[in-house]
Amino acid sequence: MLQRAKAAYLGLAVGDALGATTEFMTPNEIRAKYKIHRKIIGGGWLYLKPGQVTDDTQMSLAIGRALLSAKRWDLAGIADQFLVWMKSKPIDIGSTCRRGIRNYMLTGQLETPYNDGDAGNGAAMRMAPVALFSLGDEKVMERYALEQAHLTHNHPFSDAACLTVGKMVQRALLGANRFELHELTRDLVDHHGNFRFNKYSGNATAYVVDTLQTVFHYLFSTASFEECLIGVVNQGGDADTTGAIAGMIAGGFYGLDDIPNRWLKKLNREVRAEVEAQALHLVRLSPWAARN
Amino acid sequence: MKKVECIIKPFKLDDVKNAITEMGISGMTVSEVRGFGRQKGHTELYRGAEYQVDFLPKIKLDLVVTDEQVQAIVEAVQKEACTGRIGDGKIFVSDVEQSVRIRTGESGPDSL
Amino acid sequence: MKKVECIIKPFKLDDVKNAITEMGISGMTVSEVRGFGRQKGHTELYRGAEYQVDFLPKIKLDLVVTDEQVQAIVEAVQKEACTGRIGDGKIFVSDVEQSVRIRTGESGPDSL
Amino acid sequence: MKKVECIIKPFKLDDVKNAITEMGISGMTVSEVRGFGRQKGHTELYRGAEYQVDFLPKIKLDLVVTDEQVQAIVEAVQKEACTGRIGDGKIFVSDVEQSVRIRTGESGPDSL
Ligand SMILES: Nc1ncnc2c1ncn2[C@@H]1O[C@H](COP(=O)(O)OP(=O)(O)O)[C@@H](O)[C@H]1O
Ligand SMILES: Nc1ncnc2c1ncn2[C@@H]1O[C@H](COP(=O)(O)OP(=O)(O)O)[C@@H](O)[C@H]1O
Ligand SMILES: Nc1ncnc2c1ncn2[C@@H]1O[C@H](COP(=O)(O)OP(=O)(O)O)[C@@H](O)[C@H]1O
Ligand SMILES: [Mg+2]
Ligand SMILES: [Mg+2]
Repeated sequence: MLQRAKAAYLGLAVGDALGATTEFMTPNEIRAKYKIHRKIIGGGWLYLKPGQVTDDTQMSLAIGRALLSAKRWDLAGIADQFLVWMKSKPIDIGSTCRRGIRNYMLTGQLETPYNDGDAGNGAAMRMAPVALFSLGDEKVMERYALEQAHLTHNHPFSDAACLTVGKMVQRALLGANRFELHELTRDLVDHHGNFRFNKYSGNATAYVVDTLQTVFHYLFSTASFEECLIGVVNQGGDADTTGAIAGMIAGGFYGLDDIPNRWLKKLNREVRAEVEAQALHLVRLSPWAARN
Repeated sequence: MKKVECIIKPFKLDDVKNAITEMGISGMTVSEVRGFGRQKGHTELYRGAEYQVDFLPKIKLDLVVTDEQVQAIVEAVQKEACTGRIGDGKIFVSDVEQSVRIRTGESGPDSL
Repeated sequence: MKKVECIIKPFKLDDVKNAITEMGISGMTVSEVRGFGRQKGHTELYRGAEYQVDFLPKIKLDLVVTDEQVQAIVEAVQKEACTGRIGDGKIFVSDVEQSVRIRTGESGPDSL
Repeated sequence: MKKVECIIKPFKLDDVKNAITEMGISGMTVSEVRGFGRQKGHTELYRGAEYQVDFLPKIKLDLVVTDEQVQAIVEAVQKEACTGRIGDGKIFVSDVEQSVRIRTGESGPDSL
């Protein structure tokens, strides 16, 4: 189980680092430049070093730090860690996340007001540490997912995405098979028909609906972690985030042995070490660990 | 929304920019200008005659921010840009009625 | 009257200028500025160390127009200046209380 | 307080600056801009083809002054910058809500 938890969290970091190279590119541009992008080489619009991660992994690590230092759910602690992170001059911050963190800095409020523009993927991309920390209790995961999401994103599509991603990561860790994971996406599509992905449109933008359609399309039409991530990042668009979300679900589902070693080795050493450490400690604090 | 227009000494740009990015400011627009005020330029020799350089290089920083942020920003810029010597510059605040992010068409404070 | 201040990518100047002159806008004032925001500059090597170029060249277009023209102008500039990629820029609208044409001394909307 | 923004022909800078300093204006900020309007640029030969130079060099003078000074300043600048030929420029007046002297932290009209 601990290995699977590590795989989910590492999957997120690997997807982030791999996808960052093709973020904001179109599939044609990617094809022209890389034929098939399948190596962690950095670059991209952020001029990254190979193995460097972006806000997707960094905000997740911030959540993990808050939870591990408080040893319990601590929303204010998470908000404080986000603020520390914002002040550390990160390589990128999404505009919706920045507004939410700034709002917390100015007002101390732990929930941003509802906003039509909040249907982006910035909250869903942070679900890995939340899923690990609440493993074994889906009701508690749901509460935590929405609280952390509403620090920056307050929109029903983002909410639904966080809950579905959280459930898929947890059930994958608990040994769900492919059909059981697919069932979770069908629940989402029942509530919000626009997430339907069986005729995939190819849109991989940061709009959370496009993001999840891309993740689910490749998750269910491929048979390995590597194949899934390569499919996702070569779709371009918000590739680091689609990569990160696909990575956390696929990582949890396929397990550590299925993550290509060449990708793990390229990942920034400190990031990899902290991700692995957080995965272990977060699961050890979870309801699942308490029962086992 | 308000525009906070800061005229500062050029060597202060990095300090001011770092101070305001820590406050969650998403961006700013900078231009090179020349200032005329109580601070005197040095004299220069040109074609054998000495003359006063009147206009001194300054940097103008324009930041459009939400109403709630204005005071904190004004204080941070003033603190960071101040050397205590004549010519440190000015901060002017004026109203901005509309703002649009060109890339997405978003408007209002969300576009900042 | 309103001032419509547009920060755009430099290669968009001609497209934007043509779009607004087609709408009957008689004049504008343009300056070269540098922008700082989410868009990253490339890295440069300087004294053996790599560093990020932070401030990117932008063009600032100032047009003072009548109140009735504002919305159409804002929409036209946004449409024309947009590439969909980070760093496309901003449009800010603020109030202008008086305007004078220097050549004739005319004032108000007729001076625009 | 008001910002008086003057777009003038570059050779008029000294005359205008002298006229306003005589009125007790303590400072101003100047930038080089390019203007587009009814005044046509000359044509230039470039790679064998003649083309219109559209944007003409202008000087932009920004002075923030007290409300009471505005009319006198506007009249003085208009008078001094005027040549009677197309392209003399514009004066725009807008409101300034706050002003701070960076050196001392003083604010309001005393900071001007
Ligand atoms: N009334 C004004 N309007 C616009 N800019 C001004 C004004 N007064 C001063 N400035 C700008 O502020 C700069 C500093 O002003 P100065 O009088 O030299 O020093 P101090 O502000 O320290 O008294 C000037 O170089 C100019 O750029
Ligand atoms: N708050 C702001 N005030 C003034 N200018 C800004 C502000 N934010 C951004 N800008 C200008 O807009 C440009 C584009 O901003 P950026 O954040 O890179 O991309 P985008 O607008 O596409 O999100 C910047 O280079 C800068 O010139
Ligand atoms: N609507 C406007 N908004 C901003 N600046 C303007 C506007 N119209 C003209 N200008 C500025 O004024 C200058 C002179 O304008 P122009 O039309 O050539 O001559 P005139 O003002 O003598 O009719 C232009 O070069 C430009 O810098
Ligand atoms: Mg990212
Ligand atoms: Mg992204």
